[in-house]
Amino acid sequence: MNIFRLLGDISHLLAIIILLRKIWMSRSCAGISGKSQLLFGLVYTTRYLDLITSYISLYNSVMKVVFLAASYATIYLMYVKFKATYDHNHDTFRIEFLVVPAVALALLINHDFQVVEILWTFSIYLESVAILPQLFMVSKTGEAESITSHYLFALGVYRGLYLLNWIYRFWAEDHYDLIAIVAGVVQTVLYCDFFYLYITKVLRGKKLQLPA
Amino acid sequence: TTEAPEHDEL
Repeated sequence: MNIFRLLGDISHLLAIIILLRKIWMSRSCAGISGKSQLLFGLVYTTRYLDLITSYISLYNSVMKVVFLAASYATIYLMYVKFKATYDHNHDTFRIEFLVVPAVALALLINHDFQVVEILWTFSIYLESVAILPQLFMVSKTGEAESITSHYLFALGVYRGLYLLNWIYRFWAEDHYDLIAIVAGVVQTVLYCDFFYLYITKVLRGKKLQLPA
Repeated sequence: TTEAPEHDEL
């Protein structure tokens, strides 16, 4: 464990808590893409199946359980409890365009052709693009609430910090995983345009609004 | 297929 990874995990956790808290306190999931949340649920489920098969550390296991529980809770709030506030007219990204290629790529490019390994690989590929329905929704409505922007920023920072973690691990431990690194770069790049808007608008107290 | 590193990250 190094500082980049720890900060990355904290940022990831913070993003999830910001989102859950926003939905719970406002009793509304307006502006949030349920499709992105479903994809993240699928990402955590397929990646953390190894909770049963391999033990890394108490920290690792606890975080996995927390991510799974928080993800399912978010999906429950969006699709059951506060279903009436879900803005599905604007959440129109076709997720099969992400899931099908992620499945295909996981079958083609993986470390080992075994069920748990393929599922892990699928989760890495899918995670890299899972935010697209949310970004699509923001671009469709042309704006995002500040709290939604904070959520997206924390989520983007998480993978950015993981990139620093991978550079550090390559240098300090001779450890690297090309699948995770390439997908992580793609994932971080997808947030770049948003980072720019966040820094130039939201941090200066303005609402995140896209030019018409 | 390459050698799989241990998946010790989240």
